[in-house]
Amino acid sequence: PLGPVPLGKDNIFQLVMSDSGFVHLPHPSDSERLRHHLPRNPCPTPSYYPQTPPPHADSVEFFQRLSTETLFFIFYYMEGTKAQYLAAKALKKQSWRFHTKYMMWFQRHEEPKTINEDYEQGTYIYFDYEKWGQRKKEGFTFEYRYLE
Amino acid sequence: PGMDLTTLGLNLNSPENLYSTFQSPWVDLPCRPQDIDFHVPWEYMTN
Amino acid sequence: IEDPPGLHEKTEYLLREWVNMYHSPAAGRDSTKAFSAFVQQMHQQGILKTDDLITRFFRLCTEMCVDLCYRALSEQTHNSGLVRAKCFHTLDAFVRLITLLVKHSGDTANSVTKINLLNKVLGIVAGVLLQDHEVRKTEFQQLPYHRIFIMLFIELNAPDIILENINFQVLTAFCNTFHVLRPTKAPGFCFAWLELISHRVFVGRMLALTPQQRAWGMYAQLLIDLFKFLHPFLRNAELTKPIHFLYKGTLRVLLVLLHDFPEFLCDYHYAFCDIISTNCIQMRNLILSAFPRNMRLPDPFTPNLKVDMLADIAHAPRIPTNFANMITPVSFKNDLDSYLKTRSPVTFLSDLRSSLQSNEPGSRYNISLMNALVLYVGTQAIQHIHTKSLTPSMSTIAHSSHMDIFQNLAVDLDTEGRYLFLTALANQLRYPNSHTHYFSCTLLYLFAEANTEAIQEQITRVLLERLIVNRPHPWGLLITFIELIKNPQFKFWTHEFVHCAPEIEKLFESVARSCI
Repeated sequence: PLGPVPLGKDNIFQLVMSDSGFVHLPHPSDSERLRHHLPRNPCPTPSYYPQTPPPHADSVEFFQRLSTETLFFIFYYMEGTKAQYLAAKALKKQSWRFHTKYMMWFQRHEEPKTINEDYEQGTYIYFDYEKWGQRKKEGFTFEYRYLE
Repeated sequence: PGMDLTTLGLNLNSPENLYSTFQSPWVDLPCRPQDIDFHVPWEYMTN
Repeated sequence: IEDPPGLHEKTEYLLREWVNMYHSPAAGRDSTKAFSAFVQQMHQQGILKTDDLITRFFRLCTEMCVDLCYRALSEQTHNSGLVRAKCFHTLDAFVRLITLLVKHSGDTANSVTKINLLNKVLGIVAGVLLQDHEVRKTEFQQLPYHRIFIMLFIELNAPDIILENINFQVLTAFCNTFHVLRPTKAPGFCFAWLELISHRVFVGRMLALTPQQRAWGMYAQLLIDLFKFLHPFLRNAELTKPIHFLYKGTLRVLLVLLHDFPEFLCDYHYAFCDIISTNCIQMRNLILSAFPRNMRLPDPFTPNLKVDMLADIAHAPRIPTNFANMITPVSFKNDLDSYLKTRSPVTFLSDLRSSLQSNEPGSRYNISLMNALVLYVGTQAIQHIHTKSLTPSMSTIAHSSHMDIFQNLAVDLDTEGRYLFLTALANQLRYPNSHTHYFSCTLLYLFAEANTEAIQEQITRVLLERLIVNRPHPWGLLITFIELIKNPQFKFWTHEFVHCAPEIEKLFESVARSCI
């Protein structure tokens, strides 16, 4: 309603510079820590694939519905992210416990045969991240100083 | 008439805050949990 | 001034050492082990001996990091992920070094030394950026600077007792730096700049986590910087693709603020609307639509809504901007106060138009002065009415020195001036509060008392242009327009301009249908 105003020299320069800035736009990964295992890798998918995550995909309740193997994958391959944190929370709700020395998740297979102030001993299931599978360990001593 | 602001990729009816998952002014999707850097316990940094 | 001989080589050696140490598994938690060893090396090389050497060290490091990025960006153009990883390999290490030096500078409790060092480093990075921007011009790359600023901000906002104690000063330091690098000064950096100020960690700290809203003013200044940059381009309405992209990004950010921090938009609406181009109707509506989260707005379409009975209209909104001080020169302000008090001299009214004029290219009126005058006179009027134990209404706002000024402006200004005047009035139509109610009554009063149909048409046009854009629409705008078209006192539908063309008639009918 007030009509256009001819742009000054400064404004023309600003347009030229913003044009060149537009060619090298920031990428979302520029504001994230380096993702060593799963860097962003945009890949075109058919339009009938879901383009957005399901609703409430960032809640503990959603993570609790994922399989334990998925949770382990997220834990080990998305470290330092909210996803890892939620995966750990979901695992704990399913009675898994993190052993800080072996860096593995353990779950009691049965009631421990020995429990005292410093440790518990019995049969456990643990997830071996190197062999990528669950294993059973009998007579294992879980020292509480290594309990996360 | 301006833009339909509901098409900018923000859930304006969300009961939760939008800023905590705001990815970028140039992207019309919020952050996924794996996009958000988090202060996890040091023991979790297994790598 | 030349760097001392050998400093460049020493710095390059130290930077390379640190990058290796940072990435080594032996670096320890948060690189603390590596840092202890590295500081010894810095001492041995004499880097920490004087302030001048420290400054030169940081400048050289910054330049080396930036040069490395430019080389990487020019070498591999097909795999941006690899290029970024290469750049961040060094940049992230440099940022960690800065963080640790700031954190451990001086005694644990001594925040002054830490903040001084942070300000020094931020100033150096900003200086290198501006020089790079000046020299390389269209070849300038935002990436290295964007990465340094965002990772440094995130690291300095980690949960740590030492950093928590200096958090507000850290925020201040970053805001000052971002203001120095605002888009009008570094337009080649504008996209990274908006990404920085809208980052979730930055927004969270500035608007949510800092107690007592202490950082709100600083954040508002950054948004003002953004609006100032966009202003000349939005004013001309024909946007280049990059500017349109920036505008759309700005709208996204404003939507987040409207959703999460409406009280922030409420507080600073005056300052924002003062700088947003008058034709940016939707963006302005977005800001004016904000209302406090604890408020329940009555449906403006409620039949027989008694606005003057609402409890909220007794309360004035908070406006931190000192708009009274924006009425200049002081002599004009004194004359204004004198007229408001005594209704003299009468020449004040006839001189008012020339006081509002401007020689600035693009506008024959001083828009900031107009806005300040309107809000000041209106708030003085509300105060005056309250001292008489009355509330603003069509009858109580009339026959006062305040309304003299408003009526004089409506009649005496030309079309352009009157448009700016009416816009200033309409900018106060927001959520239920005393300003919304007073200015709503004022617009309706001016309509009713107008001595020419041209004034009534222009009032209608100012309201209508805000209604026909896409949502959101401020509550006060809706109730004012509904009152105008519903209340037989205003004889709205009898005016010729309502029927001046079939399209216009259809438009009014359509708006009326959606309102009624």
